[in-house]
Amino acid sequence: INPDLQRERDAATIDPEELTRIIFDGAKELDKKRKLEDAVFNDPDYKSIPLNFMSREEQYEEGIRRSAIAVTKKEALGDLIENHNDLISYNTLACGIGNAFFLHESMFADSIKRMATDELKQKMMPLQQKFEIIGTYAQTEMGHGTFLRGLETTAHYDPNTQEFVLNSPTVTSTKWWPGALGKTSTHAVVLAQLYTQGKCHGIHPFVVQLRSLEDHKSLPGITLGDIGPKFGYGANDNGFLRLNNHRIPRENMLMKYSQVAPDGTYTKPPKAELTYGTMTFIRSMIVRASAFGLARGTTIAIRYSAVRRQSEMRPGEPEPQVLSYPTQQYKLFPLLATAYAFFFVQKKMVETYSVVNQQINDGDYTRIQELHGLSSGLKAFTSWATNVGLEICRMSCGGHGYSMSSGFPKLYVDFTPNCTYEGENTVLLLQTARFLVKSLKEGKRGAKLPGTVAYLSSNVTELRA
Amino acid sequence: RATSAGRDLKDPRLLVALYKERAMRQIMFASDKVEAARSEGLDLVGALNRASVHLVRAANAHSHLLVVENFHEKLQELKVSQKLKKTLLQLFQLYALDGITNCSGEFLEDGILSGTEVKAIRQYVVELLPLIRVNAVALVDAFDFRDEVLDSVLGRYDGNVYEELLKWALSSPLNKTDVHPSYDKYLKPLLHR
Repeated sequence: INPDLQRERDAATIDPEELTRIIFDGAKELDKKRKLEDAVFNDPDYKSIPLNFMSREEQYEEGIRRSAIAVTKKEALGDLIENHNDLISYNTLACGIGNAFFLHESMFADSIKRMATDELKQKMMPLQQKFEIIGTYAQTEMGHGTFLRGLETTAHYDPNTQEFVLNSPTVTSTKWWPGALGKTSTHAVVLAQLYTQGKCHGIHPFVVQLRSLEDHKSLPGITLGDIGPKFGYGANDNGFLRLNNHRIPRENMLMKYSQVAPDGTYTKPPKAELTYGTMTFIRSMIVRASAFGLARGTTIAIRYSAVRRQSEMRPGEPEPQVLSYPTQQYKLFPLLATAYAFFFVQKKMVETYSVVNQQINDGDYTRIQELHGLSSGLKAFTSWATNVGLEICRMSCGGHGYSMSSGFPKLYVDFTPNCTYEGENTVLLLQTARFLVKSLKEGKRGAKLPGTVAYLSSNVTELRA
Repeated sequence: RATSAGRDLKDPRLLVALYKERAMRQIMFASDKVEAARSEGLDLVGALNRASVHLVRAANAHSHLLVVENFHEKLQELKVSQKLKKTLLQLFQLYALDGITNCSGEFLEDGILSGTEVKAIRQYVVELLPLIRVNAVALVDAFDFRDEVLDSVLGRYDGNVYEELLKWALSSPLNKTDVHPSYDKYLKPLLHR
C-alpha cells in the first residue's frame, strides 16, 4: 500500500466497513455482493485484453461472448442471485464492457410483465427467461426522441386477418438507438401509432419478431443494422429498424390496459401514463446509476489526490499531497457529499417505484403522476450533476485524468447518455414542472397533496414558522 | 455559529426548510409567469412554453429539495456509531450548504437568506473541508469498489499508481517495436529528402 494512502486510512475516525454495510443494505447483502464479485473476477472466462486496445467489432464480439457466458453460468450461482438487483449487479460485473442483454432482462421483460395480457405473458415470458428469444425496446426514432406522441411508426389494424400492419412511413420514423437492436435481438417491443377503424389512438406497444429463430436472418419486411461508432458503449450494437408492411398477430399488442377487439373496436387505458411505465422504472435505475457513477469518480480522484504530490506550499518545503490543498478539497468533497446524497435518494426512488407499481397492479392509479414527476425530476437532476461532477473529478487528476488508464474517459462516455436517454433532461424537468404547477394550484384550493409535493399546500409564512 | 438573524445555518432542519422555501418560491414564480401569459390570451401550451426557462429552474429546485430532505431523513433513521453519524452529518451539511452557495441568487432574491448569511455559508463550506478530509479516503473506501470494477490505475486501492502507469504505457501496441513501420514509409523519406 502506498504510504500516503495508508496514512489517510490510519487517520480516519470512522470504520468504512460500517458505512459499506449501510450502502449495501446490511451485512448479508454485502457478503452476497462480495461473493458475486469473487465468482466473476476469479473466473478466467471473464478476462480479456483491455477494451481500449480493441476495435469496435472486437468490443462487440467480446461483449456478446461475456454476456452469453454470463447467462449460462448464472444458474450455478444459486442464492447469490435472488432478485433483479442481484441480476443487474452480476451482469454489470460479468459484462463490464456492456451487457448485450441488459434491455432483454429489463425493459423488454418489464414491458411484457406489466403490460401484456395473461395469454401473451404465458407465451413470451418463458421464452424470454430461457433466452430462446432475445428482446429489446424500440421506442426512439431517428427524428423523434422524448416526445413520444410525435413518433411516426404506424400499426394499422386489419380486421380481415386480425393482424397489425407495421410500417416506417418516413426516413425519420426509422427506429434509432435501441440497445442490442442492430445485430443481437430477435424480438422487440416496438412503440407505434395505433390505427383502427380509420382513427389514430396514439402510441401503443407491440411485440414484434425481427429475426428468424433458425438462422438469425432479419424477417421479410424488416431492415436492421447497427448505427455505427458512438461516444461510448462500443460493445453495444445500438441499432436501427425499418418496418415495411410487416404483419403481426392482434395478440402481440400489449393489451393489459388498452385493447383492440377482433373487430377493431378500441378500448382506451384507464390512464395514458400506463403506456410509459417501463420508462419510469428505467429512470429510477438511472438515479441509482448516478449515485454509483459519482461514487466511482470521487473514489478515483480522492485516492489519487492522496497519492499525488505537487508543487510547494512554502518554498523549500516538500511537495504536499494534492489532497491537502483547500482548492482540491473544494473540487472533490462537495461531489463526495453529493454521491452520498444520491445513494440515499436512489434508495428512496426505487422504494417509491415499488410501492406505486404495486398500487397500479392493484388498480390504484392515484400516484402515477407523482411517480412520473419524481422519477423525471430526479433522473434529470442527478444525471446532470453526475455528468458535470465526473468531468470535475477527471480534471482534478491533472494530466493523468486524460489518459484512458485513469478510467475517467470510459466512465464519462458510458455515463453521459443517461442525460439524454429515457427522456432528455430538459424535457423531463418540464414534465416535472407541469406536475408541480398543477399541484401548487390544487394545494391552494385546499386539496390534499401527495408526499413529495405536500409542502406546496403550505404558504411561505407556515414554511418559515 | 448563530448569525445576526439568530439562525444556526448549519442546523439540518433549517437547511431543509430553506430549500423548501426556495423550491416553493421558484414554483410560485414559474406558475405566476404561466398565469400571466394566459391572462394575455395565450393557451396553456403557449403559456407553458413562454415560461419554460422558469419552469426548468423550478423543477430543479424541487428535485434539489427532495435530495436534501431525503438525506436529512436518512440521517435521522440511521442507527450507526456516533463517529459515523457525525461524519455523515458533515457530509449532509456540506451538500446542503454548497448547494446554497451555487444557487445563492435564488435564496437571496426572495429574502430567504440575507447577503450576510450567504457569506457566512460560503465560509462554513470552507471550514467543513478539513473536517471531511480526515475521513475522505475512508468515505470512498466505503463505496467498496474492487479495482476490477473501478478499472482505473489512478484509483487503485493500493495506491501504487506510478508503477502501474508505467506498466500500462509499456502495454501500448505502439511499443511493440522500437521503430514503428511508419518510419520506413513516411518519416525516413521525409528526413532523407
